[in-house]
Amino acid sequence: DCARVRAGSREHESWAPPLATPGAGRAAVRTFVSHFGGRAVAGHLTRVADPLRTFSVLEPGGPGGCAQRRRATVENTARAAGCLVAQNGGFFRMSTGDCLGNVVSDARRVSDAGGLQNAQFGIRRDGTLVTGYLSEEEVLDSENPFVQLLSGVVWLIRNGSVYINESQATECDETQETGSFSKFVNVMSARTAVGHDRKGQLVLFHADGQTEQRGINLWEMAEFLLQQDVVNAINLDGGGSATFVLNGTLASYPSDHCQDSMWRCPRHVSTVVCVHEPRCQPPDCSGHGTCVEGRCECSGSFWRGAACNELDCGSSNCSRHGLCTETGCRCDSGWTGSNCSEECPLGWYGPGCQRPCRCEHQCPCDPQTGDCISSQVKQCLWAPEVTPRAAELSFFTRTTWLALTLALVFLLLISISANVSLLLGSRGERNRHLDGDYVYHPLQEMNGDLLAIEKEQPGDVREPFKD
Amino acid sequence: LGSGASRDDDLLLPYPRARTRQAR
Repeated sequence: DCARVRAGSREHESWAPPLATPGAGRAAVRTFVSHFGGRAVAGHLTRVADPLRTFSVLEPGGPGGCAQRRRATVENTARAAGCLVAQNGGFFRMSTGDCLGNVVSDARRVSDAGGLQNAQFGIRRDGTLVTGYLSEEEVLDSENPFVQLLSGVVWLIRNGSVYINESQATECDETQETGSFSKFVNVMSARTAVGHDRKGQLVLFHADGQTEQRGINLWEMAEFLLQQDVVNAINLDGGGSATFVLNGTLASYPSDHCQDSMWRCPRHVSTVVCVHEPRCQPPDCSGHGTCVEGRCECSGSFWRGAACNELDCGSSNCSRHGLCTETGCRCDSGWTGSNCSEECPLGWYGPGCQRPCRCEHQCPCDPQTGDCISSQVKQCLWAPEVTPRAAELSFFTRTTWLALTLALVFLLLISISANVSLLLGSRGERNRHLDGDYVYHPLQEMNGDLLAIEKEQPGDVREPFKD
Repeated sequence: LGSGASRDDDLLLPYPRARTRQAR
């Protein structure tokens, strides 16, 4: 609360996420016993290459632990979450178990510092590593929200330089009067810290100790981290809280005594920082894919993106006439086709072109609303918009039937006249037979005699013949 | 192993217990 009043956002550093390297998500743990001011101090340094997928802030004893003011050993919290490496995390109120400061755990906002200015370390949704001081507004940012965030006390290293003095000015509480904060910075003790190096790898630091007897102060820790290429780091809870767990097993020497003071026992703490196997972001791939080694493999043909939360129906994107869904383009009313690029065929309208036009005389209708374009028969039948089939049908209906009728009438007339003439002809013939007249036709094949007879009797044809 | 209750006796506090910092 000694912070100078500044306009705008609070001072912090954002570090772009490292380029993803397949298989580089595992934690690399180094153990050290180093000399600080002539004292041998043991500890661990852990680097994580893909922090967005392998680093989590955990509530004590699992989700809901802060709300329930739980305290749990790092081992218990880490084991349930499957942590490969785990350390104690943020500060907490020992009497009540309250988590202090900001806590965002796997994209869940758990605890809010209420604008209190202490050093923060977090990872945003896009993998950006953020270190420093954050306003309330920045903590609650929804455009690129924090997926992991926790609070420490004292910004140890800022952009490759020790930043303790500036932190004391920002985070102190009447330092000159009480001396409490100054002692906190300078006393030797067990310490933990979190930060990142120049490669964008997350770095966890832990050093064993006991307040005022063993361990290191914040200056020594900052110098050690600088030698390890750390560019931004904050100090986390220390003293009896400092705990390091490797593969579910306590791997440090806690400074709190057990009830039997012969032994040392790990403290039940609040939040935990955890390094685990790569997880997808979000872990369930938004419900539209499968997480395979930290990468979402999207299901279906249209879900895309690292989180399988983007629908992609191809370059045409439904031709601006539809909505891309997980089953493909859902076309607007009046449009059809896999890309919604085709208008409804004439005679059909509506969503999916499923509704037939209900217009008189085959008039076309609006493909979107179904409103009839024209109601006059003449316009519809000869309108150029009418389909060829419809035009053919109308032509067939009028001309062909007329021609067919005329042809049939003509044939009928011919048939009638032929029958009448045949009838009249046969009647005349019969009448001639009834009159009793005979007609004789002389045979012509009579050895040529006929010619001689005809010459002798040319006047009467009946005389040469006798009954 | 090492899972007994601790005495919480190695306290390393940045601020005095009695003080409550004002949020801004």
